[in-house]
Amino acid sequence: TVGAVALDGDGRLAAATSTGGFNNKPAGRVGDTPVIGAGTYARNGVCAVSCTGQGEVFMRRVAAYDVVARMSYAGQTLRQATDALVLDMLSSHRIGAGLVAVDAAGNVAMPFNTLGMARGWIAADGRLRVATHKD
Amino acid sequence: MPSPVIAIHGGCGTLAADLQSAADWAETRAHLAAALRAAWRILAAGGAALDAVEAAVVVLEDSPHFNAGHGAALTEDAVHELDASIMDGATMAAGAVCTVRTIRNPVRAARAVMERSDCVLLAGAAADAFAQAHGLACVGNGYFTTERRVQALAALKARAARGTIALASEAERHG
Repeated sequence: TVGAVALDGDGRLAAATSTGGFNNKPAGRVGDTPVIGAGTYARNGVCAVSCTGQGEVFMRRVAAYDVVARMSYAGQTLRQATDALVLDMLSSHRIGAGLVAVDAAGNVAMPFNTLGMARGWIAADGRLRVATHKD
Repeated sequence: MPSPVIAIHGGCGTLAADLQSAADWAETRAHLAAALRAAWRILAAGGAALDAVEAAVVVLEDSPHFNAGHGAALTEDAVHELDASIMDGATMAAGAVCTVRTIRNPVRAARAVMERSDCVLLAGAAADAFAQAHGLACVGNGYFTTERRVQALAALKARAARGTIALASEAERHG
């Protein structure tokens, strides 16, 4: 699964996700990626989210929307909302999970509970960074 | 107004070093950087976040190192069924496709669904036909296949035949 989130100079937020699913998946099986609110979500003024991991759990938890809701209604920061989701995915569902998210102020969160997550970002300083493990 | 930002992922999991050669890892990182640059060119020129996320995902779909587009996992029937979505936070508009088999860049089809249909999600052969009707690049299903995925599927099926699939690692299961 691959995904991207962006904040532009006019303050607009967007998210996109694309996937092949998983190895040996049943024919017709669909995970969270194409389900708006589960694997992908964006709302101006709050944040944009793109998820990766075992899709069935993200669907049941409406995970991407959950991050937006935690920030909108519970006043959580991007970091608090995304950490809560990913760490809970591990403790409650024992599944590998990760996501990238950016909020309206340009803060970036990229939590994951697996050994690694291929990821990259360019923030306000314009510096390009990529990583694969907890490096 | 805030400074532009782009962030991407190429999937999470074991990413065990021994699953890929050093050259593969170097190319994986290079393709991540290429995706960021594709998005940043748009943002730095005052472009929209929506265009930036689509551009970044297209680069990753075209890379053999990620489970999307070229390089995607195989189903139990040894074919590719791909899913993608996109959402514009400014308008709450969204588009998605699922279980498509012939669209070279599924994220572009997701955007076409968002902008050129009344739907949010189109599925299967109808989504493939919609993409073709809207002039998107279409390919044979084999375009998405890589040797690594063929071997991964064979390994998992061999485990199933031996009755040891429960011992399969996360990397074997999900790729």
